[in-house]
Amino acid sequence: MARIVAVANQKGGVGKTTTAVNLAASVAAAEHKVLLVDLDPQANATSGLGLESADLEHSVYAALMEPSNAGALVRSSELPFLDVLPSGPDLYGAEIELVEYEERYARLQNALHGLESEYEIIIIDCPPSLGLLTLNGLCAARSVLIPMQCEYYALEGLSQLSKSLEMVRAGPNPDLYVEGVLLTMFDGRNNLSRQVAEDVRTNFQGRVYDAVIPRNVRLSEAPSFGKPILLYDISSKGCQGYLALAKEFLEVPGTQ
Amino acid sequence: MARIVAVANQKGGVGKTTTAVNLAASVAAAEHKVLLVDLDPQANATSGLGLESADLEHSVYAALMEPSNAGALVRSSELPFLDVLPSGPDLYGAEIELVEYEERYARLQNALHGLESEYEIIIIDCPPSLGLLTLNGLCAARSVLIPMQCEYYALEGLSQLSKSLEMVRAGPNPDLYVEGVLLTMFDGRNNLSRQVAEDVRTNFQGRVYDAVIPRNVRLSEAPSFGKPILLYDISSKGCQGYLALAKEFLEVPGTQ
Ligand SMILES: Nc1ncnc2c1ncn2[C@@H]1O[C@H](COP(=O)(O)OP(=O)(O)OP(=O)(O)O)[C@@H](O)[C@H]1O
Ligand SMILES: Nc1ncnc2c1ncn2[C@@H]1O[C@H](COP(=O)(O)OP(=O)(O)OP(=O)(O)O)[C@@H](O)[C@H]1O
Ligand SMILES: [Mg+2]
Ligand SMILES: [Mg+2]
Repeated sequence: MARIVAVANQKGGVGKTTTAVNLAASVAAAEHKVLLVDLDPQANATSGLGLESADLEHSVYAALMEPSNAGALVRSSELPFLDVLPSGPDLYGAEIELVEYEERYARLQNALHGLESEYEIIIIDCPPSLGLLTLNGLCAARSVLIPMQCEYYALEGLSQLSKSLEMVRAGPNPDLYVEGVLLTMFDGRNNLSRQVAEDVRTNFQGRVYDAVIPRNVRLSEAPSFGKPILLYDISSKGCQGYLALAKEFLEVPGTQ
Repeated sequence: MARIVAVANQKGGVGKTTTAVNLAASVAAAEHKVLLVDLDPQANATSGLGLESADLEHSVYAALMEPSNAGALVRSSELPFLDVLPSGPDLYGAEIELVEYEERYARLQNALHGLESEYEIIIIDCPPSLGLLTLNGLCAARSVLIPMQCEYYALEGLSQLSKSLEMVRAGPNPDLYVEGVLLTMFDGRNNLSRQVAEDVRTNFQGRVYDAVIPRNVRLSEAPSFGKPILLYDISSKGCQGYLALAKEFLEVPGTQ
């Protein structure tokens, strides 16, 4: 049974993709077999690892429409222990199409069934919404990792996210739990950052990672070279942050 | 006929809400009658102006379901010339519900018909997606303002956004044009910022505002006080950026 983790937060631009890509790469560097599923039509996780975005038949879209297909769609990345189930722009249409499908929340869950035996860890990058794509991610996962930008609007969104997780737990995925909350783009010099970090630690007692990702321009440069931070600038503060996260992630699988 | 502008970009966290709120407030401060429509279930534009998010019957959700209702849902803000059509979390359900409705792209357009005579300018804050809520915003608007964060992933998303605008122009709203592209969170000290800004100016010849919004922590602090930057810190670089934008916005209504 693979450990399946959804990286989700409906607030935009909080570091979901940066976290999914760099956590997956750091864990793969420690020689654990990892699959990264890009469930966002923006296909940022796909390009962040240097892959071209996929067309209709070759992206996660095809796996949602025909779950038994998923294995054939997986691609390798530059890192030997990291594979990717890529996304592409056709996924934009999927949200509307999925409304009419049977088991519309369980399409990804069914698609990953056939893959679980090949991977130790499966990480799902979700889009900035609470629509059917994200709900598929939350139903396929056993736990959710919440990147949390240290800003006011992001803080406001946490209560809505918690409500959605309740809804998923009450319905299609009763065992879903919060793996951890990761503070991202933290800037210790700025009051707002510190204040938000304190609020989050109070709201999510005990489930906030010790690892904190600082605001670091190297993290935003790396995707333009199609590389995770580990292969772009291993000595950067951003990379140190994600290596610390990977260590914590591997130590405590998270229980609820 | 009011000037109706959608602030849209499917990339998350690029400054859509910050732009919608602060442009609306700056234009209202110049005594033009403005309505800000919050079309995002996150309801950040609503709270960014100090208003409580609305429940089902009192939010833009009710205007989408019953367009003739819209006038009764409008609320005033702290600024005399600025009103708000607020959002609330119930809007999350609207995207799925709208799929089954007649004229599912034109619900907001119909709702704003009755309001146009009361306002000179209507600004619509869109969510980070290309689903039915954003499509409603793009069909109700006559032009679109694109906030563009000076980062790599945001640059990648521009071509998808252009395709979606083409789709809207080919279908329900043939006259939609790009009012302008606004560079946000610009940091002149960083190569990536300058490079992205240059790429954007090449891609969108002549339609990039001269006004550039610098990264400025005061902009991210203002929403925690429920105030636009004008009322929070008028001397800040962020405020100067949005006042310059408002001036440009009012000078050239944008033509194609
Ligand atoms: N710690 C950091 N320091 C500096 N820049 C960062 C950091 N983390 C992410 N970024 C940059 O901030 C932007 C937003 O991050 P990212 O795209 O990962 O967020 P997201 O939550 O996946 O966005 P979306 O909601 O669009 O999916 C990107 O341009 C990214 O490169
Ligand atoms: N120029 C700026 N300088 C510093 N911080 C900014 C700036 N513009 C916006 N912010 C902050 O960055 C975050 C993202 O901005 P904002 O929420 O306006 O983006 P958005 O595109 O509306 O996001 P979403 O995709 O979730 O709707 C917010 O916390 C905001 O306060
Ligand atoms: Mg992302
Ligand atoms: Mg917003």
